[in-house]
Amino acid sequence: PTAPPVFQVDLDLQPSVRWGHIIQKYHQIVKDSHAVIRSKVPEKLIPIAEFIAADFDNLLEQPYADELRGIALTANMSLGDIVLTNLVYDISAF
Amino acid sequence: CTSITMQDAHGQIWHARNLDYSFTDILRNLTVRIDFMKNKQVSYSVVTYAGYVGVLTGQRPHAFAITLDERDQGAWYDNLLVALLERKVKPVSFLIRDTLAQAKDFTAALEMINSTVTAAEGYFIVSGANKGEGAVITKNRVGHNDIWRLDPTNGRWFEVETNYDHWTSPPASDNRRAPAIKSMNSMGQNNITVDSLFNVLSTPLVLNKKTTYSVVMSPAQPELMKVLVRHP
Repeated sequence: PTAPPVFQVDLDLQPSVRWGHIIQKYHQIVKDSHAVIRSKVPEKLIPIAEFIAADFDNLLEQPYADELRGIALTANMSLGDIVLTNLVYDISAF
Repeated sequence: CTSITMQDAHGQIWHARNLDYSFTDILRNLTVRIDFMKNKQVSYSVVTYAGYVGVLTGQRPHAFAITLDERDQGAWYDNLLVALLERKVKPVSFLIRDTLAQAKDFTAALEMINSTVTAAEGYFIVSGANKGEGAVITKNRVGHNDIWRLDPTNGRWFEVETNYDHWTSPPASDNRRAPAIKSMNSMGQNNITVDSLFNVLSTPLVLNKKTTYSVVMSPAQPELMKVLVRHP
């Protein structure tokens, strides 16, 4: 067993930038991981994630919408991919 | 997953959990501990995955700890879609983070979880900072939830939740509950420490190939929080 890295997330920063330092450090692994997860989740889940991403601001509460948007921007990934992995429990638990 | 809430012989509440999930190798590499800061103070601490803004494991110092175990129940597809469209529902990981951010104590945390409609069902295991404050909420998306509280005065000094309703027996093919209970009884209420709880979490079957990390917390002593990424 190994201890995981420890970070701080400053809630006094704007939601869109508060995860930037973590995503920059994990940029490539996050990108690679999302690709693997996307390839392995049931195909029928993908449209749900894309549906949510298309109406993102109306369907997800703040600060989560802006946090996810900031992560997508920093990681240079689509909102659909970020939504998929963030809602993977809720949309795949069954 | 396996989550355990318990009270030691001195009345201190502890919380132990293994998080088991698919994509295990990926998640091990993404596991991080994060302290969420407000006004330069730790507001709450969580264990999560880089890029995942929700929370499945967290602790609000001197207030409560909370973990989520998956509950596999019923149809989900339509409910999720309808719920999202109607904006009445919250992803469970967002509810846990909201609870850590807003609830001031164990009672408030229980109330918040109990009263919120969620996208998925789940087992919410909550441990407080005071005697007797431990419970497992078996949560439906809507309607009545089961709240199973610690009852140390009547001998129930710990509760083990894996991924099955506590009033049913787990299937023989996935019985992590029995070895966890055996290990807890073997340890005993007088011998609860961070190390002894990691021994419980390392019991075969409780620790398994899908375990990504183990956590021990005690909300009354937040500095005891210890996290290990597992490579069984």
